[in-house]
Amino acid sequence: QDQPHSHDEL
Amino acid sequence: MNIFRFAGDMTHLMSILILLLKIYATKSCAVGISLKTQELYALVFLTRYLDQFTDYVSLYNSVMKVVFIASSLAIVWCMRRHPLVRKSYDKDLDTFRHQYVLLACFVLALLLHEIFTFQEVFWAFSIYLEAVAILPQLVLLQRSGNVDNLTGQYVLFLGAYRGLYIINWIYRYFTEDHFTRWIACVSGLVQTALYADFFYYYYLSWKTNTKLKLPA
Repeated sequence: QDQPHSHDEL
Repeated sequence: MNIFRFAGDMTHLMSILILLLKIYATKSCAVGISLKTQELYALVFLTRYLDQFTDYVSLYNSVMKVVFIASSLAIVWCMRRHPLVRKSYDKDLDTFRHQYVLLACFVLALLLHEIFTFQEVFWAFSIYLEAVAILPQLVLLQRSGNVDNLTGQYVLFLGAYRGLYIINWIYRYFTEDHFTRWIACVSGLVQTALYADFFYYYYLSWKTNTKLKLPA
């Protein structure tokens, strides 16, 4: 599930 | 990770390395490089990657974060401390008032963020700052009135990075269930618009074979 505060981009 | 994001990261990295290698090889930044833009980018990476030790995403992400921070700091170091490069920097042309931009981005980050925590506010700050960090560079180009190969390539690769990231977001929007990241996407669009504007005038000057002139 996507967490809104997980920043997976650079 | 999709191919668009990867290509975006690579063009981003290329833009920074081109600049760093050319400054280092020619021992000069007298080609219209804005120290203020470079300092803003270094600050962007430093404030965005505060999560380096708390949130692990992938080895790729962790390594790239270190590379981006180190290479952007190396450019700033060269322009500020290297005796020859420092001499070639014309600060009278680099007049953009970046203090106001920093303040505006910080206030915006305090107002608009995903979660009100230290890391998240600075993450939002870095996103807003990246969107406008190219402005001192564009103002410098406008004042100096010429765009040489180095600066052209640099801005070209940066523009490619922005364009690829937008394609990446469109791709993710259609392939992922819960892809909502308004802060990054809206700021990214603003940033890309700034480049699009630059490219339009770049194209005009190339087509008419005249010196690049950006409107005031």
